[in-house]
Amino acid sequence: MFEARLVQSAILKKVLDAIKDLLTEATFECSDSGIQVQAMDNAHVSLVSLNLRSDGFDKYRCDRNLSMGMSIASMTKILRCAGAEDTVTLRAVDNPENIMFIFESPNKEKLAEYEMKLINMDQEHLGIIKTKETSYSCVVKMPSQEFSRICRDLSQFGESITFACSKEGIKFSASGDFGQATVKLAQTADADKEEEAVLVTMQEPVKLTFSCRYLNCFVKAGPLCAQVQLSMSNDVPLVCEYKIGDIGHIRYYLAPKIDD
Amino acid sequence: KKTQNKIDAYFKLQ
Repeated sequence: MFEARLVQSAILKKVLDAIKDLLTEATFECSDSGIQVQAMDNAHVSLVSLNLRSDGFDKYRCDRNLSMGMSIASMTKILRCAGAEDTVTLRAVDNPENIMFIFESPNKEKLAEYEMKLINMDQEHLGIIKTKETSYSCVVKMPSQEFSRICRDLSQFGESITFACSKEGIKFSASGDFGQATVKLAQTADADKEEEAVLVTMQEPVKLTFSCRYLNCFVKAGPLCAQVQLSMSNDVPLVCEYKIGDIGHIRYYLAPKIDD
Repeated sequence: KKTQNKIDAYFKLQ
């Protein structure tokens, strides 16, 4: 038996918004410690790693480990049926063929149940990728809205954005047929609010180029968290991380563009 | 000129 309950179904809606443009289907690994998803986009350029800890749920029970293949489009359709204030419960039996989504209104007068068929995921199981969080040359924390804005604005100039990070701050630049654009963000000296701060932790400067298309998918996670964390080292994938309240995080890994 | 690398190249997928 698997059962996971979240008082705020809005969190799950936002999580789906954050992955639906990158993934068509994904395996949800459920265990005693929580729910984990790791999946690459079709082009194998980016990897999405989603973690929802069991202690972050309002109720969580997982008697045996389950791997459930789910269509992200179908899941999105079902989550659209949840009211903004509804509670959501995910429920499956052991060896399930279906998963149940149960939405309950705050006054408990409306109870809606949706059943979704699981998919047999033929694709090779990824295993869980471990990364060393401390080994990045630059780690930047900045307002997620600002990051979304910069990706959107610079996407108008070309297909990719170059991130250059030094101890002064981070510089984003793009160029194309009609011109070029540069946005520099300095480290904030004293931000009034923590969520408005720009913080740079640098071991050595980095300069990396990334595809706008993927960055603009990642920023869909913006509503999950006021701050985004960008971890970078030269010649390795960017890690773009959004915390999901007290329950977990979503991390996107994006392969850089390399010189021919 | 830059080309898009694949993420597989960076992770040993089990």
